[in-house]
Amino acid sequence: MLEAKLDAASQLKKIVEAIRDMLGECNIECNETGLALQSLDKSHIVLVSLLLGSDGFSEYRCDRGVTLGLNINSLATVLRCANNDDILTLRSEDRANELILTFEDSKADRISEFNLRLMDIDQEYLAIPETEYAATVVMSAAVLQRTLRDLSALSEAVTIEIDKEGIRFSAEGDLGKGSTHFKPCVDMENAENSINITLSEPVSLSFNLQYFSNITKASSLSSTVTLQMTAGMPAQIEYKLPSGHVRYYFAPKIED
Amino acid sequence: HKHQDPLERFYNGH
Repeated sequence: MLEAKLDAASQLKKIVEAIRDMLGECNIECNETGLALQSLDKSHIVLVSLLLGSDGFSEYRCDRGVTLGLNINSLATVLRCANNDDILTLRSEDRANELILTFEDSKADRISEFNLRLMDIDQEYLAIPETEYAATVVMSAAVLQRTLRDLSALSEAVTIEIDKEGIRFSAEGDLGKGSTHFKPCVDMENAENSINITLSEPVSLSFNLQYFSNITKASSLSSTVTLQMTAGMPAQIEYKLPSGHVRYYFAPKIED
Repeated sequence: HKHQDPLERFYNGH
């Protein structure tokens, strides 16, 4: 059986908000090390990989592997019934067909319980090799989100160029073109505003901005984001969690 | 023209 407790329901709410626009139904695999999910979006442009280590829960128990086949939008609907600071517990018996969620407000002596039906989901998995990327950029998650939002007013696509001078985002559409360039920098007072670039060779890739904007909904999970790119390969975009990560593999645009 | 390529093009399914 699985029993996993979080001190604040907001932790799971934010994670679900970060993935729900891309995923419909998917399996969450639970074992003694934690919860994991790997799922492709409908168009197979983005792969979401979520890892929630058992250390990230205030209490965690999972004696044997459990697969939770969930509709992510149904999960989001139920989570809306929890207050952000409620204590949240996830429970599922072995071979059960439901996930039980309880939301507790210890001050008000309120306990709500919801049972979510589980599904048998036949899911595709992709084998993602360990990759040394040509360029790695660590920057503020909020700044990335803002930059992409600004450029989406111009075009459906953004081009990202990384070289030793910095990282440049640019877009071109009917009304004109725009770009934002960030130089590498160290901000001693606000470390999350630093921009760190590790490079073995310059890279330039283009991406669809609608998908990118869905990915940056994970910005509420982490102050920084790690962007990794290699020419002609999907980018890896990672938001670190206290124990785990939400990672996106994002297929670039390719010349016909 | 550019188009978005699905991820299977890059990674083998299993």
